[in-house]
Amino acid sequence: RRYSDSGDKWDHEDITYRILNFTPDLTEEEIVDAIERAFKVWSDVTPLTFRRVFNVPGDIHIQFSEYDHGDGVAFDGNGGTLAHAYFPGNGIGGDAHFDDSEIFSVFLSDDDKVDLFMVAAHEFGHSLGLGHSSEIQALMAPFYIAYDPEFSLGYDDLHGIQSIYGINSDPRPGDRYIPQRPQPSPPDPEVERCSKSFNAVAFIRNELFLFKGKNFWRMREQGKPLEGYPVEMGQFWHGLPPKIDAAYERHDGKIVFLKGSHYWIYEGVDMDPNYPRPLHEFGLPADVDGALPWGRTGKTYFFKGEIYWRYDEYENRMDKGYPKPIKENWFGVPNNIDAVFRHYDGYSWNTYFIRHRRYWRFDESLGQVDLGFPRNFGVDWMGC
Amino acid sequence: APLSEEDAPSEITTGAFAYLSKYGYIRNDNPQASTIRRLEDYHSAIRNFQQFYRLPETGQMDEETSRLMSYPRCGMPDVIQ
Repeated sequence: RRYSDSGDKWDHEDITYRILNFTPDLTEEEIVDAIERAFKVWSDVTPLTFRRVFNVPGDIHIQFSEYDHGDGVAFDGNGGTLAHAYFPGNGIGGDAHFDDSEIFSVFLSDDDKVDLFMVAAHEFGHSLGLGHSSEIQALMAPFYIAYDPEFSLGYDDLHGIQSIYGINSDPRPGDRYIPQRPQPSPPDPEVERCSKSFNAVAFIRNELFLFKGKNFWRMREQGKPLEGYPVEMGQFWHGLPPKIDAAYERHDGKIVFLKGSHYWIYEGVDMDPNYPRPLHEFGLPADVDGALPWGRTGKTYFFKGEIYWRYDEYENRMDKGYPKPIKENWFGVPNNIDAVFRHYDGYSWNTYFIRHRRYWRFDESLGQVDLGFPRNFGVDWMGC
Repeated sequence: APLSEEDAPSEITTGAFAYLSKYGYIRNDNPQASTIRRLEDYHSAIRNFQQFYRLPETGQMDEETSRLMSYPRCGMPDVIQ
């Protein structure tokens, strides 16, 4: 026995829960599904049932927050603490808080992302009265366990929860929880449309081009990708490699693509001669995260990690005093972006920054990110 | 209150002290305790952490112990006061 219990438990078996808000990393459907799967881990092995309630108090309130979020136990930004939860009881008792500085994902075990199902299953163990287990492999061990498609509750966790609530008296045979992982299938670009971030986004000839892997989507109106897309980039821009880092339309209408330590220039779909050329000709480092042409000023901003440059396309040289820290002039914009683009919505120009599946709208007149951001890019832009 | 740099004995890293305190290994019931007392608390807290996770109980902030402390984790204490 390595589990610990808090001594607190619910005095009823039909537990209610309420989701107070959602992380912009995932669609609501993905979040609800991960939470349901996480509760099922415990309902499969106990008499407990879990029912979602709306607009009325529930036993367990679930929220995504950053830093200080009103319970006196502030979160610490990306990494470190991922979430916390409270043992059964009134008020905050049972509630589970997730650190929204993390990048939550589902069915992925990428190092830089946190699987919402695995974290939620652990936190709901606390919401039911379990403390941490010193069995390092147990779900209730305090350290994050990456998404495991074959996950099932270990003996220590099972023994712990059943010592509080008893066993599930009518287990259907083979009812032990196995996450219903989607069948592995070749990466379907249509699925990629909603489930992954983009390598680059560019506003070209008044249309939005969104690049991911070897494919791209086109869009004239926010939220309505054109029918018949994605299409392979190679069908348009011969000689261009997949997984580019950045792209933009230059003031003279030429299209610049950047990948790794090289860049390509195209006139429409035809590559200019003698390309690719080395990126250091711009005075840039090995590679960039994003490129942003600033209207007809001939200035182009390049972003990498925590810093950015401003390049003068007419003078063909980097402006003095660069690079600078992003946070110095782009208030609210995160570091390590995946893509950046400007878009005219028929009323005004805005600049948008994308990182993983979140995006931030930057108000150019105020010089800061608008309130209410980040939001989920797939939902707002890709019709997901 | 977490140790500040100036009053922590040289071998106590404030990050480790804060971690051990946050996750329940140090009963910070007497923030005014003497430095010696804090040093004793610190080493016994490391030993408790090592015992909890079946690491060699050296009482020292060795590499294996500090690596485990660096892993992303749940914010709830390990030791329920």
